[in-house]
Amino acid sequence: GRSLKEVFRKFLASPSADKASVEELIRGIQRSLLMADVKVELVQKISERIRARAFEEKLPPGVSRKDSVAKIVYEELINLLGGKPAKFSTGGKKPYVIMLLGIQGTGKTTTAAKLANYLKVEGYKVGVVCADTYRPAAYQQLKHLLEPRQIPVYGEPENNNPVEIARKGLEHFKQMGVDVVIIDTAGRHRQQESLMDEMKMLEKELKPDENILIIDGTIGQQAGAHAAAFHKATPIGSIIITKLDTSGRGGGALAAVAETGAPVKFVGVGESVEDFQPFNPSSYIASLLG
Amino acid sequence: AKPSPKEVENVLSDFYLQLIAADVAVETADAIVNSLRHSLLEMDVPRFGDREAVLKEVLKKSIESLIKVADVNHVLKRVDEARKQGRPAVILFVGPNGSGKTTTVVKLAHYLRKRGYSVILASADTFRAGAIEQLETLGQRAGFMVVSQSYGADPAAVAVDALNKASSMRVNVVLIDTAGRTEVDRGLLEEMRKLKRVVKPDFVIYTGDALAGNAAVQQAKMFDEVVGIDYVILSKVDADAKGGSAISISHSTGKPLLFLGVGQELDDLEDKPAEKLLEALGF
Ligand SMILES: Nc1nc2c(ncn2[C@@H]2O[C@H](COP(=O)(O)OP(=O)(O)OP(=O)(O)O)[C@@H](O)[C@H]2O)c(=O)[nH]1
Ligand SMILES: Nc1nc2c(ncn2[C@@H]2O[C@H](COP(=O)(O)OP(=O)(O)OP(=O)(O)O)[C@@H](O)[C@H]2O)c(=O)[nH]1
Ligand SMILES: [Mg+2]
Ligand SMILES: [Mg+2]
Repeated sequence: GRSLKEVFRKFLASPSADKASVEELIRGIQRSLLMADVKVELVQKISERIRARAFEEKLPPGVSRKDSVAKIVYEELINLLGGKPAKFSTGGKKPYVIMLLGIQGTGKTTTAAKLANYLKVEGYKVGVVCADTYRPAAYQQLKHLLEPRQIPVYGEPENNNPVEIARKGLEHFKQMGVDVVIIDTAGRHRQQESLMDEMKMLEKELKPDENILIIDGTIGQQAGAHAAAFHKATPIGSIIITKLDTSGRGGGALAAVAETGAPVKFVGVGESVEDFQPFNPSSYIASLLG
Repeated sequence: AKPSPKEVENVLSDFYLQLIAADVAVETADAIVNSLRHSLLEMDVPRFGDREAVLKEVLKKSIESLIKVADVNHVLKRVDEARKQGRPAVILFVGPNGSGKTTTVVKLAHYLRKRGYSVILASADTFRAGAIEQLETLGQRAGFMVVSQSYGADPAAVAVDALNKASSMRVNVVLIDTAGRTEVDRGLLEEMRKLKRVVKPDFVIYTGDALAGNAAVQQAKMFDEVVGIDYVILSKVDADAKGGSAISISHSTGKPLLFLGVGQELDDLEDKPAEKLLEALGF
């Protein structure tokens, strides 16, 4: 199929935006969004919104129907990202407690190190707790990433009670006077009942200020269902999309935002601790549209 | 009677969306739908009754033919041949970041040992934080020797070290774990090609994440093009994955599915992937 750029160019070059050319544009957008892993239902929803607005809206003076449609496409996609502010803030709470949650292998541990480093550079004093009692060498992995950056890591490799480890880690960092504590947890998915119960226990006992759902940028159509299950068990405050340096474009995150109402705050763009950026909605939308 | 083009298009567009919702990649779903259109138009459907149901049934049956599955006995036969030749069989594991390679290596070692083979593991991920300790811990717990060096060591050196130990100890199989890497980094793919050239494995197994969407195609394709893969293992099928990526990967690379990873424990390796996948796809 043609790239969306060509579809858009053809649309903008056509003499006028009639129903047929708008339909052709919508088809091109649908294909692009599906290839970027946007959930089928969301693609259909967005198509209806574009279709409805394209011909029912009153055109502002001097604006062509075509330009209006292009603007509508962009607006509808931005709307899917939710209106919530996506900037990190502790709101003055100290220590501000963040808990990272997500499916196995999505990049939680690496992101714990990235977020800790990012916040340290921003001037916060940060401590990281390894509350993953399942993954072999999880604590070593965090230390390996953070010791070179002088960011303290708390862990108890012999203890298999994550709630206890997290509580003691929190106390340890409170004593140290840190501004932010990041808690790394074990990978889990919604079919693992005992792990979902453990997550609820962590939420209940630690009462984090922000639960961040880590979403793999390569995840497909299941992203929404998983995000909904996480959110039902523990309220998700924000989302971080990882591995956007791969062929994945992170379209699954739109469904996660829809299911949790949480904004995307950061993205991971590589394996190094520095490969971490605040989320940029415009460039994300541009890459979804291919 | 022959179905009308409109009937065929109705059935095909529903089928298309079902494939996409099951995580079949867009380009794969396009190709499947296009290849089925002609045979559907040529079908004989009853004059009355639910004609579309007849077409839908044909589409459902076509799903089975889309999953390319390997016979694990072919792998075991090769291991037996290597044993006769007095050398260890070598299997190289490659794949994208976090797809389950390290865990799968230990699962496969356990699977082979249950069938009477001795196995040692090579920790050739000398890059990622905690990778060596992770495989060493998993190996120790399961009772497998892990050959490792230090971080920053040449993965090929670790692999050769393991091969030499296996030869001198008369071990049947060496499984080589490597670092996750992105298909977008040509240099990292080339590193894998070089490792393969040095080690000369009997098989290269690509481990992919069953939850991956459209990226699954490009990932598997690039690994196959640059490194060359023989088999595919799809992990995390237990995470409610529909498994459509198995179809996308089969379709784009032609390489067969050997196992499914269905959990985090040693036994969670499914060697009858077709049945499990058809159940997951829910067609
Ligand atoms: N290319 C790329 N790889 C990443 C990124 N973030 C993490 N990774 C890699 O993804 C793999 C998994 O990362 P982890 O941090 O161990 O993932 P996890 O979610 O903690 O895994 P579990 O604890 O086992 O659930 C590692 O190889 C990381 O280096 C990213 O933004 N880009
Ligand atoms: N639920 C489930 N989890 C799995 C499966 N296979 C692996 N995992 C988990 O996925 C996470 C990542 O697995 P690893 O074996 O570290 O993946 P990897 O490909 O070696 O990762 P990198 O070396 O960092 O690229 C771990 O938490 C594993 O326990 C599976 O079949 N099902
Ligand atoms: Mg982890
Ligand atoms: Mg690994």
